[in-house]
Amino acid sequence: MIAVENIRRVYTPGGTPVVALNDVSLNIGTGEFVAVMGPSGSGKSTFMHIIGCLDRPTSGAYRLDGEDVSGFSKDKLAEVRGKKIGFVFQGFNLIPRTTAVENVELPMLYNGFEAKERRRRALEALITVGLEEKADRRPNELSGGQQQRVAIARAIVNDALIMLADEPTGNLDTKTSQEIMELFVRLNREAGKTIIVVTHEPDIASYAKRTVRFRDGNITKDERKW
Amino acid sequence: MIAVENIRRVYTPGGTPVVALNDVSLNIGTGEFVAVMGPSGSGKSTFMHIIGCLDRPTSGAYRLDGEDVSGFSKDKLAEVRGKKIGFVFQGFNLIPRTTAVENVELPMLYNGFEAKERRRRALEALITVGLEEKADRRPNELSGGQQQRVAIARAIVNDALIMLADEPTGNLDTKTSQEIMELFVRLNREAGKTIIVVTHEPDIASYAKRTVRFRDGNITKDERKW
Ligand SMILES: Nc1ncnc2c1ncn2[C@@H]1O[C@H](COP(=O)(O)OP(=O)(O)OP(=O)(O)O)[C@@H](O)[C@H]1O
Ligand SMILES: Nc1ncnc2c1ncn2[C@@H]1O[C@H](COP(=O)(O)OP(=O)(O)OP(=O)(O)O)[C@@H](O)[C@H]1O
Ligand SMILES: [Mg+2]
Ligand SMILES: [Mg+2]
Repeated sequence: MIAVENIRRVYTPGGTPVVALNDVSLNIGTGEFVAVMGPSGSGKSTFMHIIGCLDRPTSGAYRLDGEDVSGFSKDKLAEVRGKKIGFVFQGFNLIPRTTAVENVELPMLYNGFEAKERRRRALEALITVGLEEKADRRPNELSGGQQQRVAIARAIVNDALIMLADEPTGNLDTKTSQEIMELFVRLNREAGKTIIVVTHEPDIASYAKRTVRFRDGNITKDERKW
Repeated sequence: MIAVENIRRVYTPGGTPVVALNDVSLNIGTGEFVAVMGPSGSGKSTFMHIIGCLDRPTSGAYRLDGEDVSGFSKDKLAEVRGKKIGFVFQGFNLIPRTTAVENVELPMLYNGFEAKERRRRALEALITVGLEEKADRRPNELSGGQQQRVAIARAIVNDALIMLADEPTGNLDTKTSQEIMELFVRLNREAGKTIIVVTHEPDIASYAKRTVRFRDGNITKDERKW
């Protein structure tokens, strides 16, 4: 379902170009649960943004469900994201002057849900991450771990078949981290979601059935557990 | 050196007041290395902001080096922060259109260092966290773990006697986390810095000699190792 072939991503911000991804090829099948690990700066978030249709590679191909997305217009990419992908960002990316429940409703605006149904689903997602009493709070009124959980609720609310989670437990205590990983396991087993989690914690990676390791913009290891 | 007595912090954003800190009393001596743990939303960051002179308690007293800071003006608090406290924020709080080295130089503006000396010290701090080649990059050109390390460099650059680090390794791989914690141990042992680290990872807390646990705005445990 996710087929990446010889992906290269070079940033040229002025001065020396930065090779964030060098030559990355990977196939992830429907319903897999994959952990992505690797040192700081090794290209994990860059990879996630490309497969999440938020960024284009400098060269190489990306086929999502058999379709080559490099041909897609901006609008088509936004539609694909809204329908197929739930994304938990490393920096949360919550909208500042917007309440938690409104932040969680956002991905559903593309999906044709009525306002009442969006509100119901958003509150349900907040209950799932233990934050229903914070529904009307804005991000600056929430703790770091609460903001992270709002970002997680936003990623599950549109029932997308793919979940991309970039360090989803970085700000959570051990107990809450386990609850979130058990949620992901349920979504994978019961709803058949394809889940890719970037993490630097081996305990979190152990919930996945396959671990892919990055180093200096390349994949250096790809291990399945049985 | 840090004496907190019956601190209470209530937020009243409109609607139900939120008791972030209920009744917190704690003494931390010069040169101690303390880990602060507790569930998401239990008051850790609120506590750190108060002892870091970035926020005032609703009631209760805070004496820093024997002086009651509740009497201080805004300017006096800014001066105390610039001279005495290095702060690593949970959300990094880097300035967006400013390079890494300029971000690291910021705390020194209060300390009377010349421009050349500020630049030298800032580059040295970036070398210490392994980021010298990213000195001229802006935050949006850096990975999550690189931004976190710039925030750490900024907290060590003014040689402040107190370091407050709120989840400083949340976005770092295991190896880099260990390097950062070993840096903190060196600063504590060799430079006599008083260090308080909020973390939810027991491996990180084990570098400290004392662990304080929060729950629902109260301290529920305070343990020293021997
Ligand atoms: N400006 C605010 N207005 C209302 N409530 C707030 C505000 N800031 C923080 N809070 C609330 O205060 C409580 C404590 O927050 P704090 O950030 O100190 O928690 P924390 O222990 O650091 O959590 P985490 O581990 O998730 O970072 C939380 O319930 C939070 O929602
Ligand atoms: N806009 C940009 N301009 C220049 N370089 C960039 C830009 N964005 C990212 N980079 C660089 O690309 C490399 C890979 O970054 P990426 O965010 O993918 O790393 P990562 O593996 O997610 O790291 P972390 O674990 O620290 O989050 C880094 O060296 C980073 O500095
Ligand atoms: Mg990253
Ligand atoms: Mg916090």
